[in-house]
Amino acid sequence: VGQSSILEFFQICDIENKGFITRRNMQRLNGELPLSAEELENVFDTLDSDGNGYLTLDEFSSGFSMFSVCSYVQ
Amino acid sequence: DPNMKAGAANEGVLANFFNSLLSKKTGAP
Repeated sequence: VGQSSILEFFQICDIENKGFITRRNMQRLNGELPLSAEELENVFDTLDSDGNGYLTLDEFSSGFSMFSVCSYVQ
Repeated sequence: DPNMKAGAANEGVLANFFNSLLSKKTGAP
């Protein structure tokens, strides 16, 4: 998975194309991804490392690296 | 250690999340 895929994932979440993802954007994925609202909330909190309520592409991609390093990619 | 358990749970949820995005992108089930 390359940088372009990460950008693609980011854009799936950043529906309004603002350049950042809010908690509300994340909740909207509830119908699109097989994750519960609580799990999405958890994902948001984990990725939002500075806790400012906005997920930037940087935070998003470092979260993705963390996930890749843990070799969870199936 | 509860903190470590929470961390592991978060990793699992994160894995779920990114795997779901991957599936969505590739069209895999």
